[in-house]
Amino acid sequence: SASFSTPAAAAAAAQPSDKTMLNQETLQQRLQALIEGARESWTYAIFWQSSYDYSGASVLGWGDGYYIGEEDKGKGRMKNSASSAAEQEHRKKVLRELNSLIAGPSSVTDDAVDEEVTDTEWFFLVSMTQSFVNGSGLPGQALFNGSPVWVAGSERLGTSPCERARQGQVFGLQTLVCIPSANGVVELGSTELIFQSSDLMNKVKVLFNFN
Amino acid sequence: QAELPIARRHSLQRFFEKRRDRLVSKSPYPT
Repeated sequence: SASFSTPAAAAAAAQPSDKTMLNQETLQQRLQALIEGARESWTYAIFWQSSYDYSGASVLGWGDGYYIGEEDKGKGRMKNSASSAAEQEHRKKVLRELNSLIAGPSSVTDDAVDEEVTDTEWFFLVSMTQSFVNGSGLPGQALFNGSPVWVAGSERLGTSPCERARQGQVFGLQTLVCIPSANGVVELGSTELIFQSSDLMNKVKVLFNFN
Repeated sequence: QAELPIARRHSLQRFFEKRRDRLVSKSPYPT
């Protein structure tokens, strides 16, 4: 994916000429521009796509995600997983299976699959299996109320009524943010403590208000 | 073999690409 000097440049470059506004490529570019251009150290960004299930209930499901991790920000340290050896084996097994789904069952398993799977990588991967119905969960609340949800602090995450927030805390997050946008919700997570900023809200507005 | 929805397939492909990049960049040995 391309890199952009500013979120506005990304939005301009990502502006498609037809009406396929929410295609995967532009989503990825917007998510990348959002967190790589940020002053704060975000670990990942996810776009939860709004749709309706067979019964007409509103559902937020996986749209796309961009994982940057903790080590890419030049802090000279690696976040090691707090998980047990058995848990690591389980994660690697799942990663191998996912890799074979993408690359084919006869593909050679490479080192990238067998390396340790960090807690935040695992949280990001597990997120792909999740959805939020009728205003449930942190992303659902943000969409339902039409206002951002910003949870900063390990303790606040750990005592949140939302399971996703508690799960994030278990996997090392300190900040979880959900911002409603056109057709969905933008979620950002970080292992660092980040307090609410209007700068981020504005970036989301520029990059994700598709109209 | 299970089928992945297209959005998740694309996201996973990029996740693996980025993971390889991260692991190469932190390796002390040239590849």
